[in-house]
Formats: sequence, structure tokens, C-alpha cells
Amino acid sequence: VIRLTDVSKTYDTGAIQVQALKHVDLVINEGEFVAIMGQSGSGKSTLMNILGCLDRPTSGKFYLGEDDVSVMDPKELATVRNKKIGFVFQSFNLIPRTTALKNVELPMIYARRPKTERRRQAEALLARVGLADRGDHLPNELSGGQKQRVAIARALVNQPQMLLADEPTGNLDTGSSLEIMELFTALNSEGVTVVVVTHEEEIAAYCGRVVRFKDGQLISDLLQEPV
Amino acid sequence: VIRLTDVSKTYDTGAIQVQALKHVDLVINEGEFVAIMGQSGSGKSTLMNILGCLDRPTSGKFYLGEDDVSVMDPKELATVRNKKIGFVFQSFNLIPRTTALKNVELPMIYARRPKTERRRQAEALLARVGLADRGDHLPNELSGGQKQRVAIARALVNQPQMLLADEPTGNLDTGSSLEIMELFTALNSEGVTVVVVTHEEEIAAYCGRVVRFKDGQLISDLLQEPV
Ligand SMILES: Nc1ncnc2c1ncn2[C@@H]1O[C@H](COP(=O)(O)OP(=O)(O)OP(=O)(O)O)[C@@H](O)[C@H]1O
Ligand SMILES: Nc1ncnc2c1ncn2[C@@H]1O[C@H](COP(=O)(O)OP(=O)(O)OP(=O)(O)O)[C@@H](O)[C@H]1O
Ligand SMILES: [Mg+2]
Ligand SMILES: [Mg+2]
Repeated sequence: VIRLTDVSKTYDTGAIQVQALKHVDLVINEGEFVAIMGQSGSGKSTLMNILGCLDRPTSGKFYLGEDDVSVMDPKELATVRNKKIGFVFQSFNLIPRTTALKNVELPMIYARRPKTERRRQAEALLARVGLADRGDHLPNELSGGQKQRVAIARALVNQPQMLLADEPTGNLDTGSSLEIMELFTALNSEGVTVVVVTHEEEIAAYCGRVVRFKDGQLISDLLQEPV
Repeated sequence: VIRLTDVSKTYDTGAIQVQALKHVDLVINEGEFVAIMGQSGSGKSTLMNILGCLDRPTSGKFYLGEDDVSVMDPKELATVRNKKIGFVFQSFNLIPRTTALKNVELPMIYARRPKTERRRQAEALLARVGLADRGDHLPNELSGGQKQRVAIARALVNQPQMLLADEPTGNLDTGSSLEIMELFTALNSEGVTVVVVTHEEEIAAYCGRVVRFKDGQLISDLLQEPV
């Protein structure tokens, strides 16, 4: 269970001050499939970075289950990040001079999984996202949508309890997008909590709930029948 | 006028060989508004890099107007790239430690335009894409869709004859996407040739022609009534 209570986030870099999130209250229960929508610049990635324990709120409380994340020690936080959360970044964040296969294996190296197991799991996930024949390519030898799919495979490789995906289909054709959403739906039916940022209504249609942001504020939160 | 005749592109990096484009014939006349569509990995960005004089075909001919691009000298080619073509990269390619405003001014520096003129034009274009208040942000202080819009502004700043945009709305909400397509439509009505790679039918609907790729081959080329 994720609980954000009166969460605000201000970026303050001297000359620049931006209130990216303003007094956000949000509860996401285990097993939900939630879409986050809103205009460009409305705070979606900022929210995802907080949920993914990659950044901290400026004010307010963030609970993961019973735990107040702001008082977790760094070791505890790293364990949550590496083992419980799978994160697909909006700009993929692949390691440049590292093959697709090695990029997907990386989280398993942090989780200290055995070498043969890592290899097998990475190959299986690359095949699952349609990239079985691209494992030995470097990121700059992959198309935009292929990089995006490597980032998705990498997020799934430690079988996370929660998947946070920031615009996971932004660079994908319709066919590939629907395949990815089918994959997320399958994971969700196995109990994985899935939160997806998207700007496409056909993608949000796979979710059971749509939360909308505008200028850093949560402006609507509606349940729906997934398509 | 762009003329590709029997153009193929193979990426050959020792262990890896990929035929990204196979025997492509394509003519785009001045003033057209063309959408390029196709699955992830089907060769669209490869095509755009060739059209933008950023990469060369492995075989076949590429004519820009009367000129065979393969026999142009580097100085001529640089002039075409910097002054006649505006290019929006799929991954934006902004300069990291440089403000949005400076990123947009960069092509005008190469074109040796006066400082005051550069500043005014850059500010006007940032305002046009809705980022008037983000000029002093660095790329890592911008949202995904904001970075994309800076890349669009930068492509327009030398008033190019041809605009090549690779997935220019991939990170934009519907409202911002339609604003960008209205902007491109306005430019096209002023005589700018516009070629847009997109995977969204609602975006392709703004174009007068849709060219589709599959596995490196051009599989269909149809005129349509723009919406
Ligand atoms: N430098 C490279 N070396 C080897 N293969 C490459 C290289 N760049 C691209 N490729 C391969 O060439 C094919 C075409 O790539 P391209 O980037 O043109 O696809 P695309 O249609 O733009 O895809 P997307 O919609 O995912 O952006 C892909 O299968 C890709 O893996
Ligand atoms: N490091 C930073 N410093 C200053 N401002 C920032 C920083 N990061 C983001 N911002 C600003 O915070 C606001 C919210 O950014 P965020 O990335 O969360 O938006 P978003 O909803 O994900 O947008 P998009 O749909 O374009 O990806 C934006 O206006 C952005 O300019
Ligand atoms: Mg974002
Ligand atoms: Mg591409």
C-alpha cells in the first residue's frame, strides 16, 4: 500500500523555484492498476520519482505499507528500490556502452542472483518484449522503441511487487504498445501493483483507475472498467 | 525535392549486421506534409537520418533538388544541414549543461546570426511551444515533454525549408500534441516541407500523405485529405 499525505515537491536551484507537486493526497492499494495522466509539466514524473524512492517530498508524508519512507535508513531504502520496485524511466536511462542483455541483467547483479539464472531471466524477458535477436546490441544500435522495450524488460527482471512505468509506450507503434499493456495486465493479474504514466487514453483504458494532474495538483481520481 | 532511388542501409559493426532499409524508392516534393509510420525497428529513424544528411545510404542514390548528396563536399553538406533542414531528434539531443534558451540559439550561432536577433528569435519560439517561462532551465530541470518542445523550437529557429521531426509528440499530452501539429500545419502552409515520423493515427491525420514501413521496406504510400 502506497500512501501520500499532503505531499508537495518544490525544485529549488537558486534562481529557479518550481512547485512541481502541491498538496497531493493519494492512496494506492496492493494489486491496483492505475493510470496517471495530465499535461506536459504537470508533475507526473516528479510523482513517479517519489513513489520509486528516487527522490523525496519537500513536505508531507509518504508511507510504503506501515513504513514512513522519510525515516528509512539508506540500506533499507536501497533494498526496497532494488527488490520491490521496478521502474521504467521516461528517458529509458540505459547504460551506454553496455549491451541490451547486460542492461537487463544489471538489477539482478545488485540483487546478487546467480550468473546462469541472470542470463536465462534476461533472455526470457528480452524475448517477451520482442527483442530476442537484439541482446548483443548497444543502446546506440537500437531504435527508440527498442530502447524503451529494453528499459521495460530491465524493470521486470527482479519480479517486483510494484511496477512504475513512466510513459512506457511513448516511442512504440500501436501493435507494440498493446503487447506491452497485455504484459502489464498479465503481471497485474498475478498480484503486481502497476502504476503507468501515459498521455494516451487507449493505454489508460487498460487500467482500473485514472488519476489526473494539472499544475502539480491532483484534480481527479476515478475508477473505471478496464477495457 | 527529395528523391531516394533504390536506397538501402546496412549497419555493419563486425558481429552485428542489420539491414535497416531495403531498396527504398521515395520522392517528396517541395511543400508536402508527409507522415512516416511503421513498427518499432522498421527503419523510420534510419530514413530520417539519411534525409537529414546525418548519415549516408549503403547503396542507392539520394538527390536533394538537382544535387546528388553523395558527391557533395562536406562544406556544402554542412550548409544544407544547418540552414535548410530543421531536425527534431527522437531522443531530443539537447546539450546537457546548457539552458533551454541557449540550446534553441545554437543553430543560429552556426548560421552566424547577430546576437540580439538570436535571442529574440529563440524567445519567440520558446513562447510558441509554450515554454516562455522555462528558458533558463537546464535539460535535467525540464519534464520529458518540455525537452521535446525545446528540441522542436531549436529545429525551427533558422526558418528551414524542410522540417524533419522524428516522433515530435511522443512525450506530449494530447493538448500539447495538437498545438505542435497546428504549428507544423501553419509552417507547411507557408511553404515548408514537413516530414513527421509518428506512431499515432491522430497525428498522421494532419498530413496529406502517409508512407508506411515494415522491416526496412516501404510497403505503402497513400495520399489523404488532411483532417
Ligand atoms: N547503429 C546501429 N547498429 C546496428 N543496428 C542498428 C543501429 N541503429 C539501428 N539499428 C537497427 O536498425 C533497425 C531500424 O532502426 P530505426 O531506428 O530506423 O527504427 P525505427 O523505425 O525508428 O524504430 P522506432 O519506432 O522504435 O524508433 C532496428 O532494428 C535497429 O535495431
Ligand atoms: N530539477 C528540476 N528543477 C527545476 N524544475 C524542474 C526540475 N525537474 C522538473 N522541473 C519542473 O517541474 C515541473 C514538473 O515536471 P515533471 O517532470 O514532473 O512533469 P511531467 O508531468 O512528467 O511532464 P511530461 O508529461 O512533459 O513528462 C515541470 O514544469 C518542470 O519544468
Ligand atoms: Mg514526465
Ligand atoms: Mg525511431
